[in-house]
Amino acid sequence: MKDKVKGIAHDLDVTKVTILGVPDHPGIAASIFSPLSDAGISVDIIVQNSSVDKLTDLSFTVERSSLDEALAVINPITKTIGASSLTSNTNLAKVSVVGAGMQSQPGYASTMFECLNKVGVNIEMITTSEIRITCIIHEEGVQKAIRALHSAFELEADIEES
Amino acid sequence: MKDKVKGIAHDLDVTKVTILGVPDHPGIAASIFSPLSDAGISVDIIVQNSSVDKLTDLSFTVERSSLDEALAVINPITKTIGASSLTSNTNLAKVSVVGAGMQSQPGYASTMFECLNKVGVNIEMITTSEIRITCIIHEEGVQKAIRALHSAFELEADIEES
Ligand SMILES: C[C@@H](O)[C@H](N)C(=O)O
Ligand SMILES: C[C@@H](O)[C@H](N)C(=O)O
Repeated sequence: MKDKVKGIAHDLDVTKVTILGVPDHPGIAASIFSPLSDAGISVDIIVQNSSVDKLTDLSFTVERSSLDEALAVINPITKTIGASSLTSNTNLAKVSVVGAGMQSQPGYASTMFECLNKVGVNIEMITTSEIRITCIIHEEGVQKAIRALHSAFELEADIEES
Repeated sequence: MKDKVKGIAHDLDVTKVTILGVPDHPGIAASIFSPLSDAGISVDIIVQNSSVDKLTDLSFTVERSSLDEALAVINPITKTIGASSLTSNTNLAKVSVVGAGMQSQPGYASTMFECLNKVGVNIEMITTSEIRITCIIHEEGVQKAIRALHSAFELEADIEES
């Protein structure tokens, strides 16, 4: 079942910003990301899970060099939209299993998660698409995560950075 | 800036399962998704945001026809891993802006979010990759969301289902 996997990608330049306790109604996501794009800040991944009691958390990642600027933009917005607080973490990395049509055949995500567990790497965030299963992890786990994933998916070498 | 967008995709067969209050340590994601893949259940998207006080929520989507089976698998696991509860929602749909290299140029996500806000569609979940910005919304908003997104990104017609 490893035949749909093209390779393992990783990115060491990953900084996460999380806005906590974001009110869950139309316009909130727009009021966070429009100012970021107006400031010319490139956002890599965006993750929002479903709300509980009408509140949710909204996370996004940027390159480390964009963090100060992103926080300067987001800080006032956090108050305007009535969110409870803002956190950021620069000690993260991204590892992805890259393939095609993986969601139509069970087992790829579980293989990735079992593999990270085997090497003691905690999964901080998960986001997926048809061609990519992405986990955000602590940066110190990246090398062992990549080696373990190559072995679990029977691959030779990294396909690419990020 | 619309030039990187290939089209708008949507999927009406979207059922979400959320496991709330999942302990955030290695092995938890594996213990949720291995039984699902052993049962032959195909999972579409998986979303996990970062934890607060060592707890997070883990959501995934399946086709409606797989919900009963997925719940039968996940119900006992919810207790075994010490999660607090389990919810599911079958009234959802997925809309995605599909393109290439969108994360390197700011504005695509904010355009999508502004657009959904304009037609009063609430964004329930967000997940992204380099080639796709995906929002889970309530299914009754799908038609107006698709029309509005085509117009916002100056596109002719749907590229594909899901
Ligand atoms: C939380 C945020 O995504 C909100 N639901 C919105 O539609 O903008
Ligand atoms: C919550 C879950 O992703 C956990 N952090 C794990 O590594 O399995």
